[in-house]
Amino acid sequence: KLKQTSLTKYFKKT
Amino acid sequence: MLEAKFEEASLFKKVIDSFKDCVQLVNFNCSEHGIAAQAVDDSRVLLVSLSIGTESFQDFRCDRNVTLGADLSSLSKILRCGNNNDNLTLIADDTPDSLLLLFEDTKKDRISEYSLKLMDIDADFLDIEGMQYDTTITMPSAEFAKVVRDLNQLSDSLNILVTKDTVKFVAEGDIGSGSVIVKPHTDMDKPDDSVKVELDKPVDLTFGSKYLLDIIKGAGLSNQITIKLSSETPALFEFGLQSGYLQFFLAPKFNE
Repeated sequence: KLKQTSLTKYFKKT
Repeated sequence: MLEAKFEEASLFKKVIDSFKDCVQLVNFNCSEHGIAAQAVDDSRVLLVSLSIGTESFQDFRCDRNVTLGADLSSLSKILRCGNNNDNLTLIADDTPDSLLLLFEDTKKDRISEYSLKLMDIDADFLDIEGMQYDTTITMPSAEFAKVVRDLNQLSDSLNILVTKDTVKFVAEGDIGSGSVIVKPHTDMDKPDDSVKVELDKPVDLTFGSKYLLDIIKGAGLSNQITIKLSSETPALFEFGLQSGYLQFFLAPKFNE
């Protein structure tokens, strides 16, 4: 089963 | 004071139409370099990054940085009131409550003026600079849009596999499966029909089809799309403007 990842896992808040 | 004049309203209309369905509230940051925006969809899977450089405008003046917080569905309503060939000027003061949109049909001497109420939008800004990618694909945007639309019928996920010689799109669903293979080639007569693949490492990634359907709404902006993929970072889908770009960053799906 595929799980959708989130952008916040990769990009830091500035 | 911001005064940004598009020779044709159609450019700004097309840009807004390209991402108004995936994000609603957007801060447009205006500076001497042009107009830029970044917004993330509610599910935090898709990020839109827009840059309209000053060269895209007939006239551009921005004395001081100004942020225009807009509801895109409202902005889009107003943009529909102007004709594609009208001149469109965006006007705002340094601390604006509203944005003035001026449509001018110079042939018919018709001037239409609309005011859009602005909002304070509290949005996170994500650092999307300096990403490394394993492969860069450049292909006709219409062809990519067709692949996404076709394979979306079979599955809610689209698998993209890139090797040196091929880009393979695969969808596997309940009713069956489908795949489209695109090979790099150069079209001398129509360069925009060419497909180019730069590869550092083969890539095998899967994305949610519903987000790809949002992304291909930008296909009207540019004849070509640039796709950058890496197993380490979200994919980048970019439509170039005459000066600037519309980028979509999409987080992949992985096996649990």
